[in-house]
Amino acid sequence: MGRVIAVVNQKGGVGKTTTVINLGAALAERQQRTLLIDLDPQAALSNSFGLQPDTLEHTIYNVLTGSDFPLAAVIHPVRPFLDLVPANIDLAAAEAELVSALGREYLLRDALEDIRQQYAFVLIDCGPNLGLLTINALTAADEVLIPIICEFLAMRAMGMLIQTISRVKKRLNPQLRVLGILGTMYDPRTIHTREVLDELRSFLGEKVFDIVIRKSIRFAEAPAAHQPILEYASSHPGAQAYRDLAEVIIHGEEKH
Amino acid sequence: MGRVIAVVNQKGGVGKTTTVINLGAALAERQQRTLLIDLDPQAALSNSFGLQPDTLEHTIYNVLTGSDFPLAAVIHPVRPFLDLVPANIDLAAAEAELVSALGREYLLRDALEDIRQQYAFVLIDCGPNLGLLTINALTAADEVLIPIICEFLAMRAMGMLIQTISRVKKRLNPQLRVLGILGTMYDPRTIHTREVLDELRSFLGEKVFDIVIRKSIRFAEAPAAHQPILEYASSHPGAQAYRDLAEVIIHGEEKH
Ligand SMILES: Nc1ncnc2c1ncn2[C@@H]1O[C@H](COP(=O)(O)OP(=O)(O)OP(=O)(O)O)[C@@H](O)[C@H]1O
Ligand SMILES: Nc1ncnc2c1ncn2[C@@H]1O[C@H](COP(=O)(O)OP(=O)(O)OP(=O)(O)O)[C@@H](O)[C@H]1O
Ligand SMILES: [Mg+2]
Ligand SMILES: [Mg+2]
Repeated sequence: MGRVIAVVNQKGGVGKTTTVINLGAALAERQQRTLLIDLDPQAALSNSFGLQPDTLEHTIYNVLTGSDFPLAAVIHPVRPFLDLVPANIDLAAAEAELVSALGREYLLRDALEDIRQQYAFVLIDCGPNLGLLTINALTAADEVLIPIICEFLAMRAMGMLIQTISRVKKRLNPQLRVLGILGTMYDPRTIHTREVLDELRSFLGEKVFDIVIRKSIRFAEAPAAHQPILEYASSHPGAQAYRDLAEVIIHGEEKH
Repeated sequence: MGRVIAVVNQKGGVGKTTTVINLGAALAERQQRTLLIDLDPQAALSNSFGLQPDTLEHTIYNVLTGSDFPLAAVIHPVRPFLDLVPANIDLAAAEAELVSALGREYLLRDALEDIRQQYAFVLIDCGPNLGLLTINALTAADEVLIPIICEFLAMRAMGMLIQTISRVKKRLNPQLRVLGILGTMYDPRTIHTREVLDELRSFLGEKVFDIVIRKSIRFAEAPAAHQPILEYASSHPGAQAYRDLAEVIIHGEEKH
């Protein structure tokens, strides 16, 4: 109950938001009550479900920066078994505002305390950085899911990411563990991506999911329709891959 | 002389770094003396030329946060006519450190003052955000080059980006102008990307370059070899596209 998963990678455009949308939708489809939290001022997650972030008076920003502003007040149901806490550009100010707040890394964890048991899963979409908001996500989480693209410039980011996770584990959240690393936008026809994925598996072994999300333009089209790919292209292999991932995460094992 | 171009887009993974590498290499190939500045603590640009950011004692961080630490002291020649000012993870602390510095948006501009006339072009690689470092780049620049990928989630970022550029123009740098918008990772076979590009052209007209950089795995492979694509795959259409872009930028016109 109440498994909190931070979806993190400081490299840009590796499929964090796409993973939160579609893993979230797949968990909800399996009747696992799921909360999605948008922790990126760019608010792509919020936008992808048709919310209009700029029109929202209250978002996760108010929860983190207010005194006793309850998370429950900004929960939007978006699908059966699927709720969303939105963000908007206000959140861009949060990092600077909170830099000297007491217990500044624990704000999200504290806010989630009364809420997390109402859900089977909480997924947190982080922006492309390792700043205070992402640290809050890692401090609140039980597990970290790392989407990656199998390309050199994206691979380099892993070192700093692993180091940050170790530091949070050591100083802020000893329970934190890596749930797994998910290859996204994979194109099996290119040798480079196959080589990079193989290299990743040889270094990080079991932590890399067997499931890999293949490249498909349907993923780019779906948010324009304000739908997860599970609705937009329900029988598409990409939709099925996220369903498989949901099964693996629910049941905690993957045959390798 | 001394045209400073900020390469900016807060959306992650849209080809900012790839554009700085390859436009820079193409300008240098045309004997335009070019300086590349890495303004991203993730230091992908620095890495792509084979520098080892973690081993560097001094980087752009020291220039921005030190008193009178000269930019000249951190300039590394990387190719004929091509120099690089590296970054590393130290820069991650800069945003917080500089938030209350006097004239905090002008630090890069001041640092460039004595240097810019020694170059035909200065290209600044920004990270995926619109924070203080990016604002410094926009305040120091004459022009902004915006790489974009033709997908819904990446398009949404344009609104906030245009707004930020307008604000910088209004309050900090009235000379700032948009050099152009460059479609990257374009796949002509997908209707979605064609539609998004067409929509972009209809909204922003002449500001969108006719030149579009097509998707090719060679772009992902080249940084692993620590080479621009102009060396790694010199006759590749992607290399030629960046050469064409350099010509257009040097001569200031593009037939539409
Ligand atoms: N499997 C896939 N195949 C093709 N396109 C994809 C796939 N997954 C995601 N995309 C597209 O790639 C782009 C980047 O994905 P996404 O926005 O999810 O990454 P991100 O890591 O959240 O980016 P950011 O760092 O900017 O937050 C989006 O346009 C998205 O629609
Ligand atoms: N035309 C292209 N075709 C295929 N792959 C490309 C192309 N341009 C860039 N790439 C690859 O796409 C990934 C993202 O590109 P890049 O790192 O340049 O984007 P970025 O905007 O600088 O990302 P960030 O926001 O993380 O700084 C990299 O692995 C890069 O090698
Ligand atoms: Mg995202
Ligand atoms: Mg980059």
